[in-house]
Amino acid sequence: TDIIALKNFMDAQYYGEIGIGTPSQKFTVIFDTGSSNLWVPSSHCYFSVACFFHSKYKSKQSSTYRKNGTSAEIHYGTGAISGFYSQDNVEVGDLVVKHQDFIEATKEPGITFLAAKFDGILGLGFQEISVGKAIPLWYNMVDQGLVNEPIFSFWLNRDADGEEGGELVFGGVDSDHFKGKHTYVPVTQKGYWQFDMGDVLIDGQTTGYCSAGCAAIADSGTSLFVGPTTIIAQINHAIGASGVVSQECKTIVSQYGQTILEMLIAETQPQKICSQIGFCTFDGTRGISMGIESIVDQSVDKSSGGMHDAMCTACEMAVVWMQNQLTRNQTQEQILDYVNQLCDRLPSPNGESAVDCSSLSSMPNISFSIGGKLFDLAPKEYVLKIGDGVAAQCISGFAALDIPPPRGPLWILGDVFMGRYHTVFDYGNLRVGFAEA
Amino acid sequence: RLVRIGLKKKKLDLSNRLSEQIEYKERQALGAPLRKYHVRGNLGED
Repeated sequence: TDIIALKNFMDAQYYGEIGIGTPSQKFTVIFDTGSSNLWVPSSHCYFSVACFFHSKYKSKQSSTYRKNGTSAEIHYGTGAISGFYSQDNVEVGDLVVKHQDFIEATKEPGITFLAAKFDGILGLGFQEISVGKAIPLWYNMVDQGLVNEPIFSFWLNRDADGEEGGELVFGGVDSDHFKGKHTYVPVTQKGYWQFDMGDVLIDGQTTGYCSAGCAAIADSGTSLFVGPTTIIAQINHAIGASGVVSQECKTIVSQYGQTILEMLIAETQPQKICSQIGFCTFDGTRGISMGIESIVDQSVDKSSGGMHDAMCTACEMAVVWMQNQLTRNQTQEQILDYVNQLCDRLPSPNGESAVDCSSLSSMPNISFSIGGKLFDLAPKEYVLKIGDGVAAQCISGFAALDIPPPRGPLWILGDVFMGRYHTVFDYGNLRVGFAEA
Repeated sequence: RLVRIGLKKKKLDLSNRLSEQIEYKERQALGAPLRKYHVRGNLGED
């Protein structure tokens, strides 16, 4: 669970089609190098709304179906699925992988999979992280001699407009989609496609953070470039990005800082202050949609008796910091200034930060040293634009996530990186290669 | 032989992120460890 739980499919953008059974039943899946199971919704999924909006596998209609029935459950960062194993032939491109174990999902709770454009996930990671130790599709493809070389490669088209969103090639590489030679690094731990990454540079200046080496994975199922909070905060600070909570925190300090200080001086309990000034009492006025939030609010109130949101978190942290500073005999002005600075360090929901869409030209290049070579990302390559026109939002392609040992700390090189650099997954030589896309 | 799988790219849109934000709120309320990094926890059922 610790391993699989990294996934966040919110911004997943790249999909492909596979077929399962005979005759073939079509499914849209994410080809995900950060997990190792194949799952699609089952016709036996009755009580999850997500199943009604996606293609479902009907074993009765397949002449090549074989029953397994072992139960299975996968927890992702933004949703969990459960169901049971079945076996059938899987059509990938013009290949047919026979006797492939996969999960028929009978429960897809939550909104992520409901809103998703994909039906399921096809994991391309190693068997070591396969739930139930099921043999991954890629292993069977190699074992059944369906590809000449045990290699697959990704080209993700960043400028896609229409159908040509990218290409996954099993059995080799497509020379049309990269320039020069690939820089290869060995897989250091099987499970994810994990390798050692070197230094991180901001506009050519070393941060020193990974000069002694950092573990990283190439993950086609993650959109952003994810790393430890400490260094991601540094990068996001350099590109002028700030998190949602950070912004809330600053608002609180500017509008309520003086009030909070006076309440603290009057010995009001810190934990009560945020409720008293209205930040931890959900009033339906915050967030994007009052109507929907109020529905969610009612449902979560029943199960947990209350809820916190970003503003409440920010408020509580600001108050605690102010109280700490008061005990150090700082002036009120110094305290407010200090807390304002600390606001920048607050993590955001999803670890994401917002940037100003009109400031791309002033942002620095961010570079990563892999295999002794520098791989650059320019602002237009690491900033994601969501929506169009005046309503467009821009988010930093660098998100914070602290993965604990023994797996972590870990960097996740998602689509932001793989879009810029054509990526080869060399299973035969246990290595990963990157070349300019 | 090379087996080529064409990939489609979906545009990022605000509605997906709205869904995600709502789900984030659910998770916040349902599991304390999720509040900070929401790596895991019990997720709300439909």
